[in-house]
Amino acid sequence: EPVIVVHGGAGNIPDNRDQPKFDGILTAIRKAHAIYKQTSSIMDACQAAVEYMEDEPAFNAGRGSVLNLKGEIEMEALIMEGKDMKAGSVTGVRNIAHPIALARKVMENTPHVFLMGASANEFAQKMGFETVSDDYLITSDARTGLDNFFKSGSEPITTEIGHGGVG
Amino acid sequence: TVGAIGMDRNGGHMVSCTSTGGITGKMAGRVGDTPVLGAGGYCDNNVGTISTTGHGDSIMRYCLAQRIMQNLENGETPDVAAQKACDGMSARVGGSAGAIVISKSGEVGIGFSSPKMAWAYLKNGIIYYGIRKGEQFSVKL
Repeated sequence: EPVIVVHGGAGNIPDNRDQPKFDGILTAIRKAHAIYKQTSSIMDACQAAVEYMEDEPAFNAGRGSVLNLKGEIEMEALIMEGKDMKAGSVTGVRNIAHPIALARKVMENTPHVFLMGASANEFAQKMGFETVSDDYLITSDARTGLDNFFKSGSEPITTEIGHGGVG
Repeated sequence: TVGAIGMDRNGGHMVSCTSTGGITGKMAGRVGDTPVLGAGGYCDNNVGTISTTGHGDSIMRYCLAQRIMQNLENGETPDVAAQKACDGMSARVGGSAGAIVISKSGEVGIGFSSPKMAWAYLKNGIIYYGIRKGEQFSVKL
């Protein structure tokens, strides 16, 4: 059997977030295992686990990402494999559902490791990624988190997701 | 932040994946630890694979994933390698963090200096999971 480990973020996670986190990480593991059985690829399996969590608003990634000071989402992702130590990463990416998939494209389809911002989005477009709207990505919890951040006088953030999440 | 790491059943090939929305109220253009190799993650079949989470600006300053790799190379178990590095980061630069680790021999490590970290791993058909220190539940795959 493969060994697969996932995490769903760290910080001062409110107790009422425990169960959604458990539900999400258990499903992510099961999805990863199912993909591994189909493909025998540990990379496909781990990517599937992360993509599932990127789709779940219970996590601070993809849909459910927290907001910056302008009320926008800027996402980041990194993928690395251990045989040849190839890697791909992106930062400042907007309006795509799966930044981890874009990081993999950087690893597999460019001579580089790290793409940023508008150029990373341009590359996503070339790779055929569909654009998703802000309305899809931005959750009410994320808006509440930013409101609370402003109300608290922009004090350093110690709680997770929505809520002032650490990344 | 979310992460997934894995080792296949043939030959010990390993992978690390991490993805994040960052931190609430960050400045536009702020880059966190997640996309930075040696901070948000790292992977080398000769040593192990890691994904981290937590206060990104602290994780970058401490090169958390690289520190854990170094602990593994020095013979620490994955649990100790992760916990030592997270505690070391919190003591040295502040902030809190967590990490998931698989060593080249397939051992799993979980460590965090934050109050909580949601984690789960699959080994031999059983999923082990938890969120608080010292807590572990299990369920069949």
